[in-house]
Amino acid sequence: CSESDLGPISLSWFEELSAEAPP
Amino acid sequence: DVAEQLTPVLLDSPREESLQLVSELKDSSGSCAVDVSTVWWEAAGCRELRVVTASESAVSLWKPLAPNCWGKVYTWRLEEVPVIQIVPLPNTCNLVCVALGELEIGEIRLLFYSSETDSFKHSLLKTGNIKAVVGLKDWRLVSSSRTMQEQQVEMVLLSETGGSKDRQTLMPPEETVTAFAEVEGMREALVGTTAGNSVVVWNLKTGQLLRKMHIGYSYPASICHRAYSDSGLLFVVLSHPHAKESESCGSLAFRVVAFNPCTGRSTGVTFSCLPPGRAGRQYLEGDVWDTAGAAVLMSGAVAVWDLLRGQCTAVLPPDPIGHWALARWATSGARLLAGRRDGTVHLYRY
Repeated sequence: CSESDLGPISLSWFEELSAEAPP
Repeated sequence: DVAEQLTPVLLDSPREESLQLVSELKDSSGSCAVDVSTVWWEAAGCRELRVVTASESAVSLWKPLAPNCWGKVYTWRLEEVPVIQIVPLPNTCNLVCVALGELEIGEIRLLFYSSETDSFKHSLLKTGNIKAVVGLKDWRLVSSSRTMQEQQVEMVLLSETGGSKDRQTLMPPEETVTAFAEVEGMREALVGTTAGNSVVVWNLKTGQLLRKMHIGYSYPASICHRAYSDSGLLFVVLSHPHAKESESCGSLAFRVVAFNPCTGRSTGVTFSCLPPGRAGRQYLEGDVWDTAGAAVLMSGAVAVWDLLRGQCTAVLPPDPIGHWALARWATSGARLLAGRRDGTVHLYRY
């Protein structure tokens, strides 16, 4: 799959989503 | 049923060669087997892999006595509520977890050996209307339970003495959780599938629900088995017990789907199917270890796939004595347990 299929990819997705999600 | 029994397994290349029979366990109790699993057990300074078998009213621990020879060490009698399944606890030791109930799981019990009293015991860990349960590495167990009003998702830190050291509530999604899977290499990440056909992701340390990603309508009622995080993507192994046979793929057993957790978008990576030509529902139940999937089929055969290549690598034909009913990977990996309802278990090296 290409990046265009799935959108921008982040290696630190877990940390980023944890910082954004409600506690 | 007769037609199913007489139909041979129509596979050209995969054969039994990649599964080598190591040993056979024969349960002479005559009770109907409901599950089989393995557990690491340490006694007198010796740590070994033992086999656990379950019938509705008893759970037995088997020890290797000699090459190709196993003996029952102990049988826990659980006669009040039927045993539904054994819940594997990866990398734990001297602890067996079982789910019990009538149609659905009503309680979870721990079976263990107490050195204080020099006896085998069992203890009640959780009760409720439990929809899904999974054992995680490092003595952790996650379950979802439902009341009329709400869903509770909870992680319990288990103790060797059959109790809980700590409990952490996880934020529940709106939809009922149908299965959990730990994320390989990410100790604090957990994924689940929901009744609305979504994949959800939790942070186990904080209990946060990080993301809900819809799987799509092509494959309803998806069940997650395993997940891996790599290169910023989350790869989830799904099975689709209710998927219909398709012209392009045949009968689907497992699918690996790549999710981008940042955007929630997904794409199919591999499909693990049986060759087309055999109508009807193929897949009865399955298990995944690392990148290997195993499933019991309607024909009474067990099929094994390399999930990354989407290829069937081995088939155990239905045994003339009785169909295979259970297929489980050993907690140590590279070993497959195939069980018949009469309690016979074959242990294969894969």
